[in-house]
Amino acid sequence: SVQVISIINQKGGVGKTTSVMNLGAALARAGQRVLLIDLDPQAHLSIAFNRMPDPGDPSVYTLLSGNHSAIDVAQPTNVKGLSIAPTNLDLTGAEQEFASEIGRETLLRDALERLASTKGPPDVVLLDCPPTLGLLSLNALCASDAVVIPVQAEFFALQGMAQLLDVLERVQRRLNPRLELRGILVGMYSKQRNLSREVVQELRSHFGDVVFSTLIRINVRLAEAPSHGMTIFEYDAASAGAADFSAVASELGERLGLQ
Amino acid sequence: SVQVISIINQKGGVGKTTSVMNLGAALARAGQRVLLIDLDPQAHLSIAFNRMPDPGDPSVYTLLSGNHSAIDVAQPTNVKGLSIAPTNLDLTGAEQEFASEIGRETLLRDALERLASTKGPPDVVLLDCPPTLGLLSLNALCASDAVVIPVQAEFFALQGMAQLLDVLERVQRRLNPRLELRGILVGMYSKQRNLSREVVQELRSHFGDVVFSTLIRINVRLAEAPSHGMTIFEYDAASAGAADFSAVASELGERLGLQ
Ligand SMILES: Nc1ncnc2c1ncn2[C@@H]1O[C@H](COP(=O)(O)OP(=O)(O)OP(=O)(O)O)[C@@H](O)[C@H]1O
Ligand SMILES: Nc1ncnc2c1ncn2[C@@H]1O[C@H](COP(=O)(O)OP(=O)(O)OP(=O)(O)O)[C@@H](O)[C@H]1O
Ligand SMILES: [Mg+2]
Ligand SMILES: [Mg+2]
Repeated sequence: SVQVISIINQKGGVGKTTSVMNLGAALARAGQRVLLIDLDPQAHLSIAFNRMPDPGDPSVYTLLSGNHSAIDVAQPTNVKGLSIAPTNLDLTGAEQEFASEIGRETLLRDALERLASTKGPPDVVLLDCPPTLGLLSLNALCASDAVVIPVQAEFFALQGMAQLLDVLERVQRRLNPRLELRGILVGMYSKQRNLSREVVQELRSHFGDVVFSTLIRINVRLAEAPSHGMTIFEYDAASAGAADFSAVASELGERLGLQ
Repeated sequence: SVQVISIINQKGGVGKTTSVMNLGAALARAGQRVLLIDLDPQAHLSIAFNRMPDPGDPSVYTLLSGNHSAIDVAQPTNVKGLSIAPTNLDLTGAEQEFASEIGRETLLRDALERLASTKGPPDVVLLDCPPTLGLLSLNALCASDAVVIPVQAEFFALQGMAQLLDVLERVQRRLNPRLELRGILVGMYSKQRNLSREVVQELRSHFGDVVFSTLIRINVRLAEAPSHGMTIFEYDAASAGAADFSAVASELGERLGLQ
């Protein structure tokens, strides 16, 4: 069956898009069929893969509007087994536009339910969320089996967690009982900083094993790869960034029971 | 007269809040009366100054609702001459709540116009914007004389600029003719990275002198200071972070014609 995972944190710039790209690629390299979905109107994931559709073309916007299926919207990437359902700036007005739709948080779930009955569906779907807890993020959570929260090992990281967990709990209770927090991914980690070590310690004492044991270290190769339209594995497979994301992909695969 | 400046970029985690805190402090230390306004429902600026109001108390939410004046909401900080109008999670629903208000983008402007006629108004108001181009950011732009855009010297920085400039142009044309882009502030800069140097070069070739000559270098002290409830100047006045923000404050003061 298809495992759908929200990569979510309302804090900006914590590595959601970087994690979706590279976790997706790592899982695909380990033999999984992976579909990435760009739910951010800023379309950075789509831009990073050089797959941003022209205005009006099939995109996550037309998917949510019900005008195209996930198959129509999905495109292959340069990584075998890795596809992307990209978006463009058409998604910018989506939260207002769909605000008065009945069941407005379930538009993505509907689109993905039809995916499971297609020929050769993905094993894993990763949802790249915008830095908000608005309608697009709620659509992600309603469509998901699992949640992974990327956090930076810095002060503001812990601030937003309480609010995010409250939203998860409400979605779980009112809209999607199968939703489960499956991982907290610490990123942009630099072990030389006292602050980084303190934040990781605090996360581990609060959340225990939910925190991935792998920490994604600060690695400039991760920031450079998208400017070449590549994941870390095509750009620099020998880098610390590649090693870290491979390790997280294994941990995640185990937690999800992926074959 | 009161100079109102939006610190805005829809990209997450580029240093908006860090810049508001530390530019505000630098200007106050140079003798300006400065008011910071936290327009982000995530309230990080308010948390950093340890001034987040309890739910229901005077806050930017009650300010925008018209229930309190800026004077009611503003509080002193530990820095002489620096005040903050803080917010709390009450602001989370604001964009939906005010969506059908007539002149919904002008709520902040109204509140600040009354400020100019009070006793001892601020010289400078800095507006900390959320990572979106929604109603809260539009309120900031409508209320502003000037715009400063913090950018990270990384790949996605340039991606969002076109869309942001388009929004500025539309606000200027339809709602606020005096709005002017007064600065692009490059932050989290590390000169050892080729990518950083290339991005700065590209920004300078596109925007010329609008780009501040001072670049804010990556400096862990800037990330640590808020966890102690301090600006960089109380936390480590000898740091590169303090030096860089003092330098930007001088450049900004010159551009705004501050005495
Ligand atoms: N481990 C890392 N080492 C170095 N740079 C990183 C790392 N992770 C992410 N970055 C860089 O940090 C910036 C922010 O990361 P990213 O865009 O993935 O965050 P995000 O959470 O998706 O942001 P947004 O909230 O705007 O969607 C990007 O320029 C990215 O390349
Ligand atoms: N020059 C710098 N050197 C080191 N760390 C920095 C620097 N500038 C900002 N940071 C850190 O980077 C993180 C993101 O910065 P900040 O919160 O100011 O960005 P933001 O644009 O306000 O984010 P958001 O979009 O979520 O509001 C914070 O943890 C901050 O302390
Ligand atoms: Mg992103
Ligand atoms: Mg901020």
